[in-house]
Amino acid sequence: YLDIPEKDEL
Amino acid sequence: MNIFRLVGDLSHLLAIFVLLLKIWKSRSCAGVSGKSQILFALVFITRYLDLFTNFISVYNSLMKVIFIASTVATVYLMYIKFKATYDSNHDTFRIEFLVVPVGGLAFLVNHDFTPLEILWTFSIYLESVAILPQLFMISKTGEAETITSHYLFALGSYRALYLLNWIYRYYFEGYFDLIAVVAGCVQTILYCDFFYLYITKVMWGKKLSLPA
Repeated sequence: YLDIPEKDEL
Repeated sequence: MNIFRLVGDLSHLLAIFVLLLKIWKSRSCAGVSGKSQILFALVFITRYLDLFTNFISVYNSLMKVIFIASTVATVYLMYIKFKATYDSNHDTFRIEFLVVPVGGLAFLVNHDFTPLEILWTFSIYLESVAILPQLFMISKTGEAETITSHYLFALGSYRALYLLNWIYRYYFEGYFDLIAVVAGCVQTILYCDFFYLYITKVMWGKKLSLPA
């Protein structure tokens, strides 16, 4: 799970 | 946040409001694909399901709300308020040919097999092809109103700017999301011939008309 980039974009 | 992503988001916001104002002021949605607008509404709804669970910043939450609300408002204006001006004869792209394959691909290729992640992936893939009904409609009518071409230029520019944002974030933050980058490249490539026409015609005050 850790390898998912954070969803901080629109 | 970096300048590419900020200008990209503002370009996206501009595109949405240029279209909304065009429909509202002219009280007509001639030349606009309602199917693309439905797809964009679906893109935002499936992407921003984490609106209440994953707080990033006021900017992020505010923009998500604005994007969802303005796109739903556009769909409302097109299919309800100004339905009489909706050009259904030229807006004939079969969107099920987009939604079904994109839905299947989201199940097969994603970062994590969980509902929220699959819906996010579906949204990313769908956004890359959501403009096809609009481009198809323009190819059928053979031309686009100048305001509609400005809408498309701002909309196409937003994801091109996001590509620059991802290059910046890769080098300065080590951030990389293959799914978003690949879909973003596809999305931007779909605008290439439009960008060519826009820059060679509309920028010189000509009307955007496709070679017959």
